Amino acid sequence: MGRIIAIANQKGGVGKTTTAVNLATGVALAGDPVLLVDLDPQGNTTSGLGIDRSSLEKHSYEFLIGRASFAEVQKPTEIQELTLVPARIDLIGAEVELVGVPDRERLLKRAIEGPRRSYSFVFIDCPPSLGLLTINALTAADAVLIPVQCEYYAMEGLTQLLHTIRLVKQSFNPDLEIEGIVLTMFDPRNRISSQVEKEVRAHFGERVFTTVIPRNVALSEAPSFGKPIHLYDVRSKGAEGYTSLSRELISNVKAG
Amino acid sequence: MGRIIAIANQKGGVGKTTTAVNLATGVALAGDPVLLVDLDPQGNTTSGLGIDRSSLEKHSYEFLIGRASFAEVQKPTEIQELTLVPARIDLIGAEVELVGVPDRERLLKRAIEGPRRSYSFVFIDCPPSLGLLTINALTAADAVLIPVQCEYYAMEGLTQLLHTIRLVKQSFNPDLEIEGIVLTMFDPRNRISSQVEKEVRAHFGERVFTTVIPRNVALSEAPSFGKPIHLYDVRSKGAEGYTSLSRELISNVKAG
Ligand SMILES: Nc1ncnc2c1ncn2[C@@H]1O[C@H](COP(=O)(O)OP(=O)(O)OP(=O)(O)O)[C@@H](O)[C@H]1O
Ligand SMILES: Nc1ncnc2c1ncn2[C@@H]1O[C@H](COP(=O)(O)OP(=O)(O)OP(=O)(O)O)[C@@H](O)[C@H]1O
Ligand SMILES: [Mg+2]
Ligand SMILES: [Mg+2]
Repeated sequence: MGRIIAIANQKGGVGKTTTAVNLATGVALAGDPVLLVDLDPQGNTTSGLGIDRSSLEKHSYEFLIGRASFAEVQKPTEIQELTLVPARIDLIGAEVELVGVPDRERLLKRAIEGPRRSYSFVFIDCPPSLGLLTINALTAADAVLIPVQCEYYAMEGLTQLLHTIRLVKQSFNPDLEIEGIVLTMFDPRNRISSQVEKEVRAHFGERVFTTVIPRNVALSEAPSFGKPIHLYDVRSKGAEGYTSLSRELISNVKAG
Repeated sequence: MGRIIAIANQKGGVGKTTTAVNLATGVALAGDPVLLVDLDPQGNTTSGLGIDRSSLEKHSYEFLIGRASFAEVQKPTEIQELTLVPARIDLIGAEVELVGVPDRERLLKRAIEGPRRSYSFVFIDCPPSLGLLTINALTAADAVLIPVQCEYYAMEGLTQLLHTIRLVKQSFNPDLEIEGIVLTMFDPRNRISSQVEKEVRAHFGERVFTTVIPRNVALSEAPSFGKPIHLYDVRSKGAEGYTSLSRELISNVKAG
């Protein structure tokens, strides 16, 4: 029964998609069957895995509202054990179109109930907002993984996100846990990076992954080739970082 | 009669807030009275100018819905000619709370009608989404300034944003223009940077500012001191970039 992990942070550009694509790939390469759901209308996870968004007939919005089955939306990727539910721009309408729908926060939870059984992990890439799509992901998830860029503004947003997680726990999903906080784009030349690491570890202690993802140019080049980092440059510091994070996640989950 | 410029891009982390704070400061230092409206619930523009968000009684949400006057919300900054309408987290409720309100897209346009007369420029910092807050900014604005990070994913989102701008032009604001596209976080060591610059200039020609903002560590340090770049490190490449962008904007606007 797959563990569902939402990758969320309303601060923009902190590495949600980069973490979703490369962590899901790292876990799939370790042999576990993985499902990755792109819930961001920007569809960066979808193009980051080389899938042409304009050619999609069915995608995550139709899956969310029950107009397409899992079989119709799922797409294989270049990684054998990794399956994707892709996103298209139509998802953008969800926030407004679903306002009147009863139980609109639980649509994804219901849609994913069946498919999750065939995967060890289900990752969900979220948009940079705390709107209905992210709420759906937090309601469906067992846990939330929070990428935090090693920058000042990214740290500021953490309190707001933790507050929202508490609200979702109270109203929609009492079992929601924090899988962990992962520091991203760490640049040893930038004094802010070490300051942010120090403050985040001081505040959140054990909940911060030991693995820190470095700023690494290969990670920003890989998406233009539609490849996860392991296929683009497996010897890069970025690939090392996400391989280490995948291992750490698997061992944390196995240790329960 | 101040020119209202929305700073928008639904892609996260592309430099909207950094551009809002430092462009508004650059223009104010050139002698023009400037108003800066923070319309992002994250409130990064507000903290980037050193204003303590928890101490605010009235802020941009109450100004938007007419529960607070401009006199009550406006805040002076360390820059003489720069005034701020600050944001607080309450803004986050706007997207849902305003769904039933008639003319909810024109709330900002109405609220800003009077105050704009005492400024040469009004800049609006938008959240990373194409929801109601960004639609309000695009409806109130004379023009939209689009920061584009020199990264692959940031380029992908441009088509979506231009599509939304066309929709706003058709339904709410026929006079809306594109002020320009500004390339941000340009890093000459990263081959993606020059690729993105080449493609964006090829596609958008004249509409791309000549000034390119370099990746510069001082720009990411300044917000932790609550200062615009000109007060934090006026000799930095970041300060040079935004001073040049301010001059270019002023001369474009004066040339009409
Ligand atoms: N460790 C890293 N080193 C270098 N570049 C990175 C790294 N992580 C992410 N990037 C680049 O930084 C940009 C932002 O990352 P990404 O798009 O994954 O963030 P996001 O949180 O998903 O953004 P959004 O809020 O728009 O969804 C992208 O262009 C990405 O390629
Ligand atoms: N030219 C630059 N050089 C170095 N760092 C930069 C530059 N511009 C912005 N930054 C840093 O990059 C991060 C993202 O920038 P910023 O927060 O301004 O983007 P944004 O588009 O406003 O993000 P959001 O989508 O969350 O509103 C911030 O930590 C900022 O300090
Ligand atoms: Mg993303
Ligand atoms: Mg911002």
